Formats: sequence, C-alpha cells, structure tokens
Amino acid sequence: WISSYIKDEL
Amino acid sequence: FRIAGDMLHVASLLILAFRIRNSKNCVGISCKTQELYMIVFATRYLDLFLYFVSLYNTFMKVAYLIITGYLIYLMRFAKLYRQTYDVKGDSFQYWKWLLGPCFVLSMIFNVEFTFVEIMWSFSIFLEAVAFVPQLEMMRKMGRVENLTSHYVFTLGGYRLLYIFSWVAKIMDNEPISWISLSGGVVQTILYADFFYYYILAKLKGDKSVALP
Repeated sequence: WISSYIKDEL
Repeated sequence: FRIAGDMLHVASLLILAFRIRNSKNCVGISCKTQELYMIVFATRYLDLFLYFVSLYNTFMKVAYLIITGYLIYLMRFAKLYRQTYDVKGDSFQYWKWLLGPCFVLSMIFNVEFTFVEIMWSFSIFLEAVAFVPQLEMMRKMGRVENLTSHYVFTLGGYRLLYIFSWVAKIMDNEPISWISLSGGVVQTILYADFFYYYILAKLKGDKSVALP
C-alpha cells in the first residue's frame, strides 16, 4: 500500500 | 518559482491569521475552506512517515499543518473569535460536491493504485477546489475587505507560480506530474476573475475589492 514514488513538491 | 510560490503560500496563511487576530473577528472567512485544506495537507503529507526529502520540505509541511490547524482553532474554538464565525453563511455542502467527486477522480487517476498514491491524487484534486466555499462566501458578501483580499491574492498566486515552475521543468525536459499540473490549472482558473477585480481595485487605490 506504500507508493514507490518520492515527491519533492509541497 | 517553486520557492517564491511556497513563500506566497505561507504568507497567505499568516495573512489570514493576522487578519482574524487584528480585526478580532472572522467575518467573511470560510472555515470550511480551512478544513478542506487540513484534509488536503493531512492526505498529501502522509509521506512524512515514509521518506525524507529535505529539511525544507519537512519544515514547510509541518508548518502548513500547524498554521491551518491554528486557523481552524481560531474560528471554531477560540472564545474571542468563534461567535463571529458565520456558520449559516458558510453553508457549502462539501461532502457532496467536493469530497465525493475528488475521491472518485483519485480512484481513476493516480500514479499507482496504492493507498498513499490515491490519497496523494485525492489531495491534489481537493486542493484545486478547496477554495470554493470561500469563493461562495465572498460572492454572497459582494465585497472583500483589504486583508482578506491579500489573503486570496497570495493564495491564488502561489499555484500560479507553481505552474510557471512546471513549465520551466517541461522546457528543461524534466519529468512533471500531469495530475499536479491539471489540478494546478483548475485551481488557478478558479482565481482568475478574483485576480482581475483585485488588480482593478488596487489600481484604483480601493481598500476593499468589489465583486459583481
């Protein structure tokens, strides 16, 4: 259930 | 553009807190919009528990959550201000018109069908329309006073600067999120006519912004 994409925006 | 956008975003929240404390009332301010932002931040920043991006990101995320929580506290619970909150005027039914549709959209459009990604998409779609209860209140009042107008302007400006930052990324062939971009465009369009009347009023030197 955890995504594999890291997001760097707010 | 990113940093300038983030600074405008924080500024908008601080302006709103200042507006309430300074005038000792929250007339014309929609608490529902603030509650929607709280849901937006809570669902988007689940990643605080998953990975670390930078001290800046963590600090800003926590700041958004705390300031928005503080604004809700002022309007709903603080003795001095809660009587001035217009519960009846702030009547937009967001469960039906905003939360439901955004949830359906996020089930269809997401990067990956995982809980965290669906919540992230949901937060993007919800942020795009979270301002609707506030718009509805301003439409009813017909006039937006000075500090509130600065709040709306900076909050709208923040997403516009994010669009510039995405355009810059596209030109540099950097990947961008199409979900973010589409949400950001819808969000900015919602502010378009307010921008117009705001600039018109400020050019004339008016203290408040009249809406038709």
